[in-house]
Amino acid sequence: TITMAAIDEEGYIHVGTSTNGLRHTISGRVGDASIPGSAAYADNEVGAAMTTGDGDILMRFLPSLLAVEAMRAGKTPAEAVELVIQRIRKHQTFFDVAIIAVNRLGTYAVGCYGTGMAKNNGEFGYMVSSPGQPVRTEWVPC
Amino acid sequence: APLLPMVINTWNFPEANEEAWRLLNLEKGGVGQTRSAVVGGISICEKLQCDMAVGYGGNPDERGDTSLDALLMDGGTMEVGAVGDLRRIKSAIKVAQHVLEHTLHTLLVGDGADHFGIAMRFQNESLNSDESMAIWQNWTAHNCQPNFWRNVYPDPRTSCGPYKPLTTWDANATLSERIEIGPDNHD
Repeated sequence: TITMAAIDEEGYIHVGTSTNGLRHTISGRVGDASIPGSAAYADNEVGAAMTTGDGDILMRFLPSLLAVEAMRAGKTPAEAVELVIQRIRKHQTFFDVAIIAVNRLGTYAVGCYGTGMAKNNGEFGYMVSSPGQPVRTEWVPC
Repeated sequence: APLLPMVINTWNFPEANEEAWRLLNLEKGGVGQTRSAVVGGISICEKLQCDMAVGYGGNPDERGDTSLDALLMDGGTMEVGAVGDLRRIKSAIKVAQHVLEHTLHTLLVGDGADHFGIAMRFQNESLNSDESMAIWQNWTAHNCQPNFWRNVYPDPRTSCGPYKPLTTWDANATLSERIEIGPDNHD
């Protein structure tokens, strides 16, 4: 899956997702990438959030909506990301998720839970572009 | 330094981010610039089959077919266009964009999503590849392990289907192991 957000200078936001899902799923299965509020959500008044992981678990919690609503309630992106992970942890012992929360001003935080999301030395990689800095890969430990 | 504009995406897919960033700056101040950036960036990943986790030819289902899910959301209008279980069109994000821009619906799935995309003049073509067929054949050769079934017979932990539901079971004992999530196998 790729999930992406673009924000312009005025704070206008679009988010998008695309995936071929998990291997060997039962035919007819739809993952979380299609579900608003699950793999992605955006509200110009607040910011946006995106997730990736095991969609059958994630879509039950609408984690991107949760993160955006947490920021609307005053939490920082880092606090919003942590809140989402803890919410799922209350109910799921084993799961994999990486979540990006970004507020309407461009401040962002990334959280990762589960070994499946790690691609490089136990870390999850994501891409960022912003003024004055080249397109770059950043990593967060899982 | 100013933080905006910005493009951010999950996984280290540089080509997608670079294309979105190029479009965002190319159309600076233009109407819908963030939309074209997201659609353009994700389209690159669909074409490149990023990590075989995006686009055609990856992660076949238990029948051996690849299907695609995609979504586009406008944070200003809160409009959403999405498709699920798309099986005959490679550009899922652009079909999702057409759902957003040319219908009053939010999510189209399955055959209906394919029919919609074809009506919107997207090419009707198989999403399977030699690689996805090889993955599927290897899976069937290994007794269809792992899979997503539980509380059915024959035992899904040792046998392929077709399965039928068990009428009684021990809920604690029959939880099958989940497929391992990884960089090339995730939603």
